[in-house]
Amino acid sequence: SQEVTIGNKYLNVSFDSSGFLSSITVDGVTNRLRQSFVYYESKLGDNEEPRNRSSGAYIFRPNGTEQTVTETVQLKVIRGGTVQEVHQVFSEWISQVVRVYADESHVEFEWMVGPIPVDDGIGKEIVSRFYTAIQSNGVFWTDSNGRDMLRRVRNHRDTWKLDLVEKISGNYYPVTTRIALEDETHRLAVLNDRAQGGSSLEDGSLELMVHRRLLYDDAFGVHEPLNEKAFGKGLIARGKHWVLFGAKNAKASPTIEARERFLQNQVLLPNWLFFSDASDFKYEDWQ
Amino acid sequence: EPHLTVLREALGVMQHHDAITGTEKQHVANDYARMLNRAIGACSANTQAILNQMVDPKYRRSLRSEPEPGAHPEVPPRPKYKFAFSSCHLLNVSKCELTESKDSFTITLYNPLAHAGHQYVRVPITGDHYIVRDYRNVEVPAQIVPIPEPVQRLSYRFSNATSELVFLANELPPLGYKSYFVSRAIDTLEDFVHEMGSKPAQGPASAAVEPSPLGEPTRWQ
Repeated sequence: SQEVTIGNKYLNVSFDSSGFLSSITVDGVTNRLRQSFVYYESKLGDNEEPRNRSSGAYIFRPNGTEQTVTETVQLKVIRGGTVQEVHQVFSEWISQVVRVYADESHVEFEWMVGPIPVDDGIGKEIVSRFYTAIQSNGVFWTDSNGRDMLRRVRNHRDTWKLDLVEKISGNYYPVTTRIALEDETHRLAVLNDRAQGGSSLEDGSLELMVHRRLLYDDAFGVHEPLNEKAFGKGLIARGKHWVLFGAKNAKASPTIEARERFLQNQVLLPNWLFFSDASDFKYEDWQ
Repeated sequence: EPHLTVLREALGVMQHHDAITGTEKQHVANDYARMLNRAIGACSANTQAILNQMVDPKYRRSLRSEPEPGAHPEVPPRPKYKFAFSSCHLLNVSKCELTESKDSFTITLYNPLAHAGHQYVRVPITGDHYIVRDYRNVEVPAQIVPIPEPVQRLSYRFSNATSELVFLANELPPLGYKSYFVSRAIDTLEDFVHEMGSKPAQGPASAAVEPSPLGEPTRWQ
């Protein structure tokens, strides 16, 4: 029932009394940063009509209904000198760890989603969504295979006049490693550990699709619904997002954009870990 | 070279657009996972051999190699070393049989980048007290963090780990490696009594300190 804050010398993140991430403080300045999980219900279409196919492996086609997962999140807080964590439980099938390491200037989100319940006969596509007060004016950036960041404008294409019939999926773009938005003063970037779909459907908000479980084929050739089952249940997916938030300051060294690239190198080209049984060795022998 | 070729061939298959986007049928997805797992396992023979060339010569000698049961006939058996470097492919579900069951183990980080780096290492463990030392015998600050309850509840994780050991591995040299020695500590009499008390009362003392089998059914691979 109380606000909770974790952090380090670079930043603090706070969670409101409902258990949701609510703000981030960088250099003494507090800004809105809310995160939650929502899901889209999948469209059951008519595969005989090419423009009305079901949401499936090839097509992301929500039926227009967006559902929130919960109004309150259970929290557990772990504090220490190396890492501070908040363990969040959103529902029986969505949980997350929000983590701040002592010497890192980003926030790590380790989400776990699944098995997605489909007993109601409705496929679901789950997204992690971040909300800020950034005045992004419909503009956001997604990367192109980990290389250039491409400028995307909501409900717009550069070379033709666009009349979007599907307002959600029509604004989704592939995100291989990074999605970002900014205004003149602040910037938010989310790095992902695997290719995902992402968008900014409102000014100041970013979202990435983390998991989906669908019950109908979309008639594009796979001939089965995207309904992965493990041990007779739906698949559980676990992964990470890394969030960088900060003031846009061209004089800062490194700039926030440069920090994103350094972090990309660090998390996407990680060290290789090897383990050895040292039961038969004294430390001095090993040394 | 044949070990590397297994991964080359698997990556050749994975360039199919269905493997990139995930639009393959489920049984094909399962087969892709099987191929990649086998290929990465084959390549571990190479990383193992190279790391053993770096370590002290007295631990470099390879032991007699035996073909593994069920191994592909075209893939030569992996050499066995006195000091073996193994990977834990299930760290993403907070599971590593070696770190969970051994009282002493080493963690080696190879930095594939051309500049120095750092990483917060997380490994699943079952004990309460551990000491992490680097190669200079300097103790590295480490923290034990509970594994989130929803992860612990996963019925098919097959792990006894309830916590993760977290420490900062820093100054990792470019295109080089750094190792840490981790030992489980019983540092007070009270801990010692607690430690002994948590073991089964029956059976000889030597059996009590042996790591217990994780109870993983052999049918899961």
